[in-house]
Amino acid sequence: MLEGKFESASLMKRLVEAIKDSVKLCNFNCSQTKGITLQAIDDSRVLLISLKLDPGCFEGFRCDKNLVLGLDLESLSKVLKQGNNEDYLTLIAEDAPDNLLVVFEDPKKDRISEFSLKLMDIDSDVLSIEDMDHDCSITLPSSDFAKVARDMRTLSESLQILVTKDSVKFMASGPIGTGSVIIKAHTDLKDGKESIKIDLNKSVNVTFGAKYLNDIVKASTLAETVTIKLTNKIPALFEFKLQGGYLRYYLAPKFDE
Amino acid sequence: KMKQATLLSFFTRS
Repeated sequence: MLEGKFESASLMKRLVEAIKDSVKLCNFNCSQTKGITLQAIDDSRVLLISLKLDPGCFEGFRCDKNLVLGLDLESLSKVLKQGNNEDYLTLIAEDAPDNLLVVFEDPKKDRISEFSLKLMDIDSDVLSIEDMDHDCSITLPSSDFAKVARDMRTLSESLQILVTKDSVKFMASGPIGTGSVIIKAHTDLKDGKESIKIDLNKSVNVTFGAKYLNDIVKASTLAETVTIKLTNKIPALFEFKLQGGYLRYYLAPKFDE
Repeated sequence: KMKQATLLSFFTRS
């Protein structure tokens, strides 16, 4: 039996909203030691989502037997919208489940809502992702990155990112003209989360599809900062750290034909 | 014109 209780429904609500436009059907893998993990690839095979929710992400977590919960994220989103952000959220499944039970309790315990969601058999590709060495790593406020990705998409369907020792330059060039945004490394002593950190082994010049970057920045509601790891000509890693877990996106680059 | 790569060129199916 699986019983995972979140202190508040808002984490799961934000997670599903962040990924449901990229992937529709997902297998949630549940185990006592690893908690809940998920790997899903978008239909175009360009963007991969990797989620880890350690047992420590939960107020209570129990999973007697490893389980795979095949879920339609559109349906899960509909059910999660029925709960309030500050409700407790508990996910419950039997050992060979046909359904996932989703329970919301308001903190005053005078209202309990229960939903049963049908599970699906989902046959999906799983890719093995080894730890990669990257040419550079950038950590910046997730809202800053979201603004650049959204703004620059209005100019071009591609976003070029150039990283040097102390700055990151985002460039877009399209039918109406060109634009660039330069972000410089700095340390904010008052609020560390506002700092911009660049670790560089080698300068990087990579280009990504703006549409995918706009999907990725939907996760900026989950973490105040995002870490972007880039290497020339290989997929980039975008990581949003969660309390006791992470949401990672791997994005394949664009290149000159 | 730029071409979009897929992840399948970089990662193997497990």
